[in-house]
Amino acid sequence: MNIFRLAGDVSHLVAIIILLLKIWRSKSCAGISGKSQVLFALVFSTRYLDLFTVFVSVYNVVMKVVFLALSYATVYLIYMRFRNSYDSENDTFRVEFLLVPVIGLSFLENYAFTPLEILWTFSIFLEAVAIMPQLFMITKTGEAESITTHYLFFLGLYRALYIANWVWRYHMEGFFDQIAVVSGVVQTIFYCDFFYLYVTRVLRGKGKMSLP
Amino acid sequence: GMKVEEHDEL
Repeated sequence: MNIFRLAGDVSHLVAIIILLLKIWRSKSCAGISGKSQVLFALVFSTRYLDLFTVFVSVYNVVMKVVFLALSYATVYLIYMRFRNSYDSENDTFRVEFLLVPVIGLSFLENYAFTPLEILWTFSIFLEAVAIMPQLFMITKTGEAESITTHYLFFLGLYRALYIANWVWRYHMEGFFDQIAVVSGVVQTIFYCDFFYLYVTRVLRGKGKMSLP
Repeated sequence: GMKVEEHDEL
Protein backbone atom coordinates (compact mmCIF):
# COMPACT_ATOMS: atom_id res chain seq x y z
CA MET A 1 0.00 0.00 0.00
CA ASN A 2 1.32 3.42 -0.95
CA ILE A 3 -0.15 6.91 -0.80
CA PHE A 4 -1.13 6.94 -4.51
CA ARG A 5 -2.99 3.66 -4.23
CA LEU A 6 -4.79 4.77 -1.06
CA ALA A 7 -5.68 8.16 -2.54
CA GLY A 8 -6.85 6.40 -5.71
CA ASP A 9 -9.14 4.07 -3.78
CA VAL A 10 -10.52 7.00 -1.76
CA SER A 11 -11.18 8.97 -4.98
CA HIS A 12 -12.99 5.96 -6.39
CA LEU A 13 -15.11 5.70 -3.26
CA VAL A 14 -15.82 9.45 -3.27
CA ALA A 15 -16.94 9.27 -6.92
CA ILE A 16 -19.38 6.44 -6.22
CA ILE A 17 -20.76 8.16 -3.11
CA ILE A 18 -21.17 11.49 -4.95
CA LEU A 19 -23.28 9.78 -7.60
CA LEU A 20 -25.34 7.81 -5.10
CA LEU A 21 -26.04 10.89 -2.94
CA LYS A 22 -26.90 13.00 -5.97
CA ILE A 23 -29.53 10.48 -7.07
CA TRP A 24 -30.80 9.94 -3.52
CA ARG A 25 -31.12 13.63 -2.60
CA SER A 26 -32.60 14.83 -5.90
CA LYS A 27 -34.75 11.66 -6.17
CA SER A 28 -33.74 11.68 -9.82
CA CYS A 29 -31.20 9.97 -12.03
CA ALA A 30 -31.64 12.35 -14.96
CA GLY A 31 -28.44 12.63 -16.99
CA ILE A 32 -27.01 9.42 -15.51
CA SER A 33 -26.32 6.46 -17.77
CA GLY A 34 -27.88 3.38 -16.18
CA LYS A 35 -25.93 1.30 -18.67
CA SER A 36 -22.58 2.54 -17.35
CA GLN A 37 -23.71 1.80 -13.79
CA VAL A 38 -24.78 -1.75 -14.70
CA LEU A 39 -21.40 -2.27 -16.37
CA PHE A 40 -19.60 -1.07 -13.22
CA ALA A 41 -21.70 -3.45 -11.09
CA LEU A 42 -20.68 -6.21 -13.51
CA VAL A 43 -17.02 -5.12 -13.23
CA PHE A 44 -17.07 -5.41 -9.43
CA SER A 45 -19.05 -8.67 -9.49
CA THR A 46 -16.62 -10.45 -11.81
CA ARG A 47 -13.45 -9.01 -10.27
CA TYR A 48 -14.22 -9.59 -6.60
CA LEU A 49 -15.08 -13.27 -6.88
CA ASP A 50 -11.73 -13.80 -5.17
CA LEU A 51 -13.45 -12.69 -1.96
CA PHE A 52 -14.35 -16.38 -1.75
CA THR A 53 -10.91 -17.78 -2.60
CA VAL A 54 -8.07 -15.59 -1.27
CA PHE A 55 -7.69 -13.30 1.73
CA VAL A 56 -5.49 -10.28 0.99
CA SER A 57 -6.25 -7.94 3.91
CA VAL A 58 -9.13 -6.59 5.99
CA TYR A 59 -8.89 -3.33 4.01
CA ASN A 60 -9.16 -5.28 0.77
CA VAL A 61 -12.23 -7.25 1.87
CA VAL A 62 -14.03 -4.21 3.32
CA MET A 63 -13.44 -2.06 0.23
CA LYS A 64 -14.57 -4.82 -2.12
CA VAL A 65 -17.78 -5.39 -0.18
CA VAL A 66 -18.44 -1.62 -0.02
CA PHE A 67 -17.86 -1.16 -3.77
CA LEU A 68 -20.14 -4.08 -4.56
CA ALA A 69 -22.91 -2.86 -2.25
CA LEU A 70 -22.74 0.76 -3.46
CA SER A 71 -22.70 -0.21 -7.13
CA TYR A 72 -25.79 -2.41 -6.71
CA ALA A 73 -27.51 0.32 -4.67
CA THR A 74 -26.86 2.77 -7.54
CA VAL A 75 -28.31 0.37 -10.11
CA TYR A 76 -31.32 -0.22 -7.84
CA LEU A 77 -31.99 3.52 -7.50
CA ILE A 78 -31.78 4.08 -11.26
CA TYR A 79 -33.81 1.13 -12.50
CA MET A 80 -36.24 0.58 -9.63
CA ARG A 81 -36.75 3.36 -7.12
CA PHE A 82 -36.34 6.42 -9.38
CA ARG A 83 -36.88 4.75 -12.74
CA ASN A 84 -39.42 7.42 -13.75
CA SER A 85 -36.59 9.93 -13.99
CA TYR A 86 -34.29 7.58 -15.92
CA ASP A 87 -33.46 9.14 -19.27
CA SER A 88 -33.53 5.94 -21.35
CA GLU A 89 -34.11 7.92 -24.55
CA ASN A 90 -30.59 9.33 -24.34
CA ASP A 91 -28.94 6.24 -22.80
CA THR A 92 -28.68 4.49 -26.14
CA PHE A 93 -25.07 3.34 -26.28
CA ARG A 94 -24.91 -0.18 -27.72
CA VAL A 95 -23.37 -2.09 -24.82
CA GLU A 96 -22.92 -5.26 -26.90
CA PHE A 97 -20.28 -3.40 -28.93
CA LEU A 98 -18.25 -3.21 -25.70
CA LEU A 99 -19.09 -6.62 -24.25
CA VAL A 100 -18.30 -8.77 -27.30
CA PRO A 101 -14.73 -7.50 -27.84
CA VAL A 102 -14.07 -7.41 -24.09
CA ILE A 103 -15.21 -11.04 -23.65
CA GLY A 104 -13.13 -12.06 -26.67
CA LEU A 105 -10.01 -10.25 -25.45
CA SER A 106 -10.25 -11.68 -21.94
CA PHE A 107 -10.13 -15.20 -23.38
CA LEU A 108 -7.14 -14.34 -25.58
CA GLU A 109 -5.02 -12.28 -23.19
CA ASN A 110 -4.95 -13.45 -19.56
CA TYR A 111 -2.52 -14.65 -16.91
CA ALA A 112 -4.07 -18.13 -16.72
CA PHE A 113 -6.82 -19.88 -18.62
CA THR A 114 -8.97 -20.48 -15.54
CA PRO A 115 -12.52 -19.22 -14.93
CA LEU A 116 -11.52 -16.81 -12.14
CA GLU A 117 -8.57 -15.36 -14.06
CA ILE A 118 -10.62 -14.93 -17.24
CA LEU A 119 -13.37 -13.19 -15.25
CA TRP A 120 -10.76 -10.99 -13.52
CA THR A 121 -9.29 -10.03 -16.91
CA PHE A 122 -12.80 -9.42 -18.27
CA SER A 123 -13.47 -7.03 -15.37
CA ILE A 124 -10.22 -5.12 -16.00
CA PHE A 125 -10.96 -4.68 -19.70
CA LEU A 126 -14.62 -3.87 -19.08
CA GLU A 127 -13.77 -1.21 -16.49
CA ALA A 128 -11.60 0.51 -19.10
CA VAL A 129 -14.64 1.12 -21.32
CA ALA A 130 -17.57 1.04 -18.87
CA ILE A 131 -17.82 4.84 -18.70
CA MET A 132 -18.39 5.13 -22.45
CA PRO A 133 -22.23 5.00 -22.29
CA GLN A 134 -22.08 7.90 -19.79
CA LEU A 135 -19.71 9.97 -21.94
CA PHE A 136 -21.82 9.12 -25.00
CA MET A 137 -24.93 10.34 -23.19
CA ILE A 138 -23.27 13.66 -22.30
CA THR A 139 -22.16 14.10 -25.90
CA LYS A 140 -25.67 13.29 -27.12
CA THR A 141 -27.51 15.68 -24.82
CA GLY A 142 -24.69 18.24 -25.01
CA GLU A 143 -24.65 18.94 -21.28
CA ALA A 144 -24.02 17.50 -17.85
CA GLU A 145 -25.02 18.69 -14.40
CA SER A 146 -22.10 19.83 -12.29
CA ILE A 147 -22.54 16.98 -9.80
CA THR A 148 -22.29 14.49 -12.65
CA THR A 149 -19.07 16.16 -13.76
CA HIS A 150 -17.68 16.01 -10.20
CA TYR A 151 -18.45 12.28 -10.24
CA LEU A 152 -16.56 11.87 -13.52
CA PHE A 153 -13.69 14.00 -12.20
CA PHE A 154 -13.17 11.75 -9.17
CA LEU A 155 -13.42 8.62 -11.33
CA GLY A 156 -10.75 10.04 -13.64
CA LEU A 157 -8.63 11.11 -10.67
CA TYR A 158 -8.80 7.56 -9.33
CA ARG A 159 -7.45 6.26 -12.64
CA ALA A 160 -4.65 8.83 -12.74
CA LEU A 161 -3.64 8.01 -9.14
CA TYR A 162 -3.55 4.30 -9.97
CA ILE A 163 -1.03 5.04 -12.72
CA ALA A 164 1.13 6.87 -10.18
CA ASN A 165 0.69 3.83 -7.91
CA TRP A 166 1.95 1.50 -10.65
CA VAL A 167 4.98 3.71 -11.36
CA TRP A 168 5.72 3.67 -7.62
CA ARG A 169 5.27 -0.10 -7.30
CA TYR A 170 7.40 -0.74 -10.38
CA HIS A 171 10.30 1.19 -8.87
CA MET A 172 9.87 0.16 -5.23
CA GLU A 173 8.65 -3.44 -5.51
CA GLY A 174 9.47 -4.45 -9.08
CA PHE A 175 5.74 -5.04 -9.47
CA PHE A 176 4.30 -4.84 -12.96
CA ASP A 177 0.78 -6.03 -13.82
CA GLN A 178 0.76 -5.69 -17.59
CA ILE A 179 -2.96 -6.30 -18.14
CA ALA A 180 -4.01 -3.82 -15.45
CA VAL A 181 -1.46 -1.19 -16.49
CA VAL A 182 -2.18 -1.27 -20.24
CA SER A 183 -5.96 -1.15 -19.86
CA GLY A 184 -5.63 1.35 -17.00
CA VAL A 185 -3.67 3.72 -19.24
CA VAL A 186 -6.24 3.30 -22.03
CA GLN A 187 -9.01 3.99 -19.53
CA THR A 188 -7.32 7.15 -18.27
CA ILE A 189 -6.98 8.48 -21.82
CA PHE A 190 -10.79 8.41 -22.16
CA TYR A 191 -10.98 10.94 -19.32
CA CYS A 192 -8.43 13.39 -20.73
CA ASP A 193 -10.89 15.18 -23.01
CA PHE A 194 -13.38 15.33 -20.15
CA PHE A 195 -10.72 16.65 -17.73
CA TYR A 196 -9.98 19.48 -20.14
CA LEU A 197 -13.67 20.44 -20.36
CA TYR A 198 -14.05 20.07 -16.59
CA VAL A 199 -11.25 22.50 -15.81
CA THR A 200 -12.09 25.02 -18.52
CA ARG A 201 -15.87 25.01 -18.14
CA VAL A 202 -16.98 23.65 -14.77
CA LEU A 203 -14.29 25.02 -12.49
CA ARG A 204 -13.95 28.40 -14.22
CA GLY A 205 -17.62 28.74 -15.04
CA LYS A 206 -20.42 27.56 -12.85
CA GLY A 207 -23.21 25.02 -12.85
CA LYS A 208 -23.72 22.86 -15.89
CA MET A 209 -21.08 21.80 -18.33
CA SER A 210 -22.27 22.31 -21.86
CA LEU A 211 -20.42 21.20 -24.93
CA PRO A 212 -19.56 23.62 -27.73
CA GLY B 1 6.06 -9.80 -12.05
CA MET B 2 2.49 -10.89 -11.48
CA LYS B 3 1.43 -13.80 -9.34
CA VAL B 4 -1.72 -15.33 -10.73
CA GLU B 5 -4.83 -15.47 -8.56
CA GLU B 6 -3.48 -12.91 -6.10
CA HIS B 7 -4.68 -9.53 -7.29
CA ASP B 8 -4.16 -7.21 -4.34
CA GLU B 9 -5.47 -4.06 -6.04
CA LEU B 10 -9.09 -3.03 -6.23
